[in-house]
Amino acid sequence: TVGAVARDAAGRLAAATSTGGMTNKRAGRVGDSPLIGAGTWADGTVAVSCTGIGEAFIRCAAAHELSALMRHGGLPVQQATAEVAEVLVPASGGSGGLIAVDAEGRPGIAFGTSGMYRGLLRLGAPPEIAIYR
Amino acid sequence: MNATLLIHGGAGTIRREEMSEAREAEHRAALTEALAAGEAVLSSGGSALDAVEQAVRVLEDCPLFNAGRGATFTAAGSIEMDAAVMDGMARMAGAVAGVQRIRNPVRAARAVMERTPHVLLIGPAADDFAAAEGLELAAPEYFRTEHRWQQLQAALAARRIALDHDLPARMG
Repeated sequence: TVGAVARDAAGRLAAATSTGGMTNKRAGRVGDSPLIGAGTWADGTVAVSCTGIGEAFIRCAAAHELSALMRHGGLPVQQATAEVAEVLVPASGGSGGLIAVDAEGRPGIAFGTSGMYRGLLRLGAPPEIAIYR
Repeated sequence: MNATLLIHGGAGTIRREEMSEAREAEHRAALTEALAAGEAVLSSGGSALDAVEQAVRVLEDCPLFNAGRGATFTAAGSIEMDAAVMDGMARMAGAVAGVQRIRNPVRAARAVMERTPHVLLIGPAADDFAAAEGLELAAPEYFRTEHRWQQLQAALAARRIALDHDLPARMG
């Protein structure tokens, strides 16, 4: 699974996710990526893209839950991202990671696995790439 | 101007000891290329939606990541892809699921959002929609990689359904 979230100079937010799903999945199985609110979400508060055991992200509506934690719970983006990745998704029977960016351009990155291929670019600063925990 | 872009290429059991330096360098180069594609949009005042679409397209075209070319296999030995986009300002969303012929599924997801009243189109009808909209299609062998085929054999032998990174990286 691959994904991207962005906040542009005008303050707009967007998210995109694309995947082949899981290896040896039953034909016809659909995970969280194309389900809006589960693996992909963007509103005026945050943009979110998820990766991992899709069924767990669907069961807890992970991407939308991250936004709700910020809008209703007042959590900052990084704390909301960590809450979903490290608490909600495991409680729903799976593991994986999320990337997020809020309306101020602040990033959120969290994953409950040993690694996640990830990159961060703040316009005007050097790009940051990471793989392992 | 807090323009910001984040990308991911999947999470899982990614073990340093399993990854050769060369392979890690390949992954880092692809991630850097994806960030650069998004940065080109943002630095010219482009939209967040265009930036995420361009970044994801780079990763879909890279056989190292599980999307587009290099997607994983189903138990039936087929490749079925899913993608979604969402525009936070307009609160608009588009997605495709179970597609098999669209070179860049993220572009089809955006076409569903911008050119239909729907949010999600699935299966062969979604492939046909993309073709009718002039999106680039590709033959099944375009998406196929030996690395993922070997991962499927390992998963079948282990009777597992696995994340793309949860099978030994050195596969075939």
